[in-house]
Amino acid sequence: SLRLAGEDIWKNKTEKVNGELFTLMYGSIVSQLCRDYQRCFPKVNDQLYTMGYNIGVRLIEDFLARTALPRCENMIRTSEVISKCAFKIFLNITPQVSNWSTDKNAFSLVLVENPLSDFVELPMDAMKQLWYSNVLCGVLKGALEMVQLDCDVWFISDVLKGDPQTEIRVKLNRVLKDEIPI
Amino acid sequence: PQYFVIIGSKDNPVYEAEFTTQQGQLQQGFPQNLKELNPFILHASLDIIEDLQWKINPNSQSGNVSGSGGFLRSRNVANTDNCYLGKVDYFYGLVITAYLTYSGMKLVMVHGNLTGDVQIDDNAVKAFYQEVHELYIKTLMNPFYQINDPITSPAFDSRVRALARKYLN
Amino acid sequence: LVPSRMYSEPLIFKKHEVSL
Repeated sequence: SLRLAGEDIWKNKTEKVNGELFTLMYGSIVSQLCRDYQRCFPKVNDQLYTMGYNIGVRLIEDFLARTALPRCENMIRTSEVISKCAFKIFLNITPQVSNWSTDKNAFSLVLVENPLSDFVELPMDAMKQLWYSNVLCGVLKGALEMVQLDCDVWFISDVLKGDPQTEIRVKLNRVLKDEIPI
Repeated sequence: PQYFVIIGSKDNPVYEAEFTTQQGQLQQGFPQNLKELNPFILHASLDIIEDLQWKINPNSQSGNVSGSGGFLRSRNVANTDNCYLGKVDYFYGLVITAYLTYSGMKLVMVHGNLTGDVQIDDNAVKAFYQEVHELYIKTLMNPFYQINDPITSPAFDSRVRALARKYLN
Repeated sequence: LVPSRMYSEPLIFKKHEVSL
């Protein structure tokens, strides 16, 4: 039902834009960041993460308004919502959920296709350090924080670096409690 | 054999390759003295190519041009494949063909023949240029590639050579 | 050398849209 809901929202309730435009814009942002930080790729990764975080804390509002989904009972449900609804609605992709930890608080998202990295070839010096799509980790971090889930999100592997697949790891640290105003 | 170059908007070589032909068991390229002249031969044809590039009149009668004439003839002609300029120059039995991309990159090739006069199959050469143009567009889509940078990707080189084997030999 | 994928992806027939 989550998959059907995600597809229904994508088809009928989402205004779409050409994916190449999105890809080229993101590519120009990353290449400009590399120039601005004089090819210090750890700083570029941090900046992409921060940008993604700022997007995520606002994007969650749009997501909840579109889907009207209730609170998830556990991380399993959360992972399904992320992969079948969130990624579908915003990027029209459905990553696979895999590699669950024994306590079911950590999982991996395997991106079979990634519109951010279409037609991208990393330069040799960036291949070891740059996580090209790190904005996605920031978005997930920010969005989950707004629904009281303090998570660590990071890249495990990326096809742009020659790895067999693109994998993002999501690990729940703790459930946040709302602070009651004084 | 052919000598193929992609020339940037500042007349800088972006990509160079020599394609050899199979003669029995041997790969035959240009003779050594001609190999050194190829860049100069191509460079000499740039004026003609640029003249065609900015020519508005589609019915060009000048020079050694065969094919469809000026680059801007799409204003008057309904077809869309006007990038291929055909044979633009000759040099002692060698033929120079050219193709212009929409951003002004010049794909130029010297066609040699070890035995006699050069026979150009326009359709095959045009198809080769169009496929290389597509590869170039994919290179441009890479955000880490700056326009006019040399193309050093081994994947690009191997694909261009495969296209040359398919269309030119 | 990491094998390049970008030349094997189709240019014209690759239809992809994202949410505006």
